[in-house]
Amino acid sequence: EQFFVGDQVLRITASDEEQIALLRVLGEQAELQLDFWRHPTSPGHPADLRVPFPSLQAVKIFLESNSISYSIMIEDVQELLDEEKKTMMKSRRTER
Amino acid sequence: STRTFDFASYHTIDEIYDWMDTLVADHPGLVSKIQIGQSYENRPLYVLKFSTGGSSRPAIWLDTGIHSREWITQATGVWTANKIAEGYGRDPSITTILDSMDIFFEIVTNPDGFAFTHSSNRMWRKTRSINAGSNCVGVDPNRNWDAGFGGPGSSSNPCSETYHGPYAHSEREVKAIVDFIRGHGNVKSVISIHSYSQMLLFPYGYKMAPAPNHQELNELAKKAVSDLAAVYGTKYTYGSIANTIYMADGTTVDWAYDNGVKYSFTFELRDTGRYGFLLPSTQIIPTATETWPALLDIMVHVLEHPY
Repeated sequence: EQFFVGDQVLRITASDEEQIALLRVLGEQAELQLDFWRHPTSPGHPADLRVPFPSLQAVKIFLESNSISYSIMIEDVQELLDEEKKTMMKSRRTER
Repeated sequence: STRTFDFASYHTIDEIYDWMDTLVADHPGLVSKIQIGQSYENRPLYVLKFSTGGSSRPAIWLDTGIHSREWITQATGVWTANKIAEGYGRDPSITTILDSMDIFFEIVTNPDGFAFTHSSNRMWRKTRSINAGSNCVGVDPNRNWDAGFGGPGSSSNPCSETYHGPYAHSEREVKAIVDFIRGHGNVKSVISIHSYSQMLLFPYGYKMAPAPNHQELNELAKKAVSDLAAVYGTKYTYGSIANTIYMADGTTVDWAYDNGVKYSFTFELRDTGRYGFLLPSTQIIPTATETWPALLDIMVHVLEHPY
């Protein structure tokens, strides 16, 4: 089973078409293993990007050095998944 | 019985398939389960059929879970299927619809991917088919349809999450629906439920040009998102795929529309801005509850506008 400890989901808002293009280039860096949950579409529309923990620093430096604004939508993906699994187990016990 | 099933929780594929059998058992004269094919890993592709009789009646197709990681959609599908079954004979709208039309509902449209999200990778979105010549697995089943297939709104890279596949309908999960809808011959609406971003979309995604029925689809979408927002205030945008999000080639609803299914819509369920498609299970019932009036608007419109 794959774990996502320390992965974050960044909500990124590009301010112009140039920044949209930069985000698309970023998404194609295979070694970063990025996963757009919402693809960059147009300025002002949020793009959501899951960033594996090992790539976090590089991605944040890239965004900040290009003045692309972002916020952290999910601090730690694995924490959400652990909670999801716990809730499922609890519900299963109740159903039984 | 389905009364002990916890609709406010996420479930595995086996639990959902077991629940389907209890729904059929609880509603023998209304609900039946048909198999339209097998997935790449040979899992059955089950469709719930809601019918009060008559053969080849006009029909509405609903699907959830084509992108396997979007668990909120399969969960919404279970709740909605139960709503339809329980509502017949009680809810006037549901009763009127089912007295004249059939509803076909595929809840686990990408079973291999869904099983994989439970066993190995919660983030898995695509099918699990092997791509010749690549280490990367899977095809985006919402880019594999023969409608603008292979265009710039999809990827030719097998490692991409929007990989369109080696050829149109290469994925058994997609081909099974194509064959079913073509074989049925009287499907009047296709509603494919995804998450997330709170949008109600209609053709086209593979071109910017408006669909011939753009005005009618737009008006219907406007009413549907208004009735959805009236429940909890969840705001949706609406419009054609290409104009509302981006160019997307090879999508379910574009194929359906180009094959004569006028009322073809994609839902992108709620987001609330914090969890993406990892919505906590506490949001399953509110999400399904708010989506229901929008679905009903579309189904009633289909009933009242035969073509």
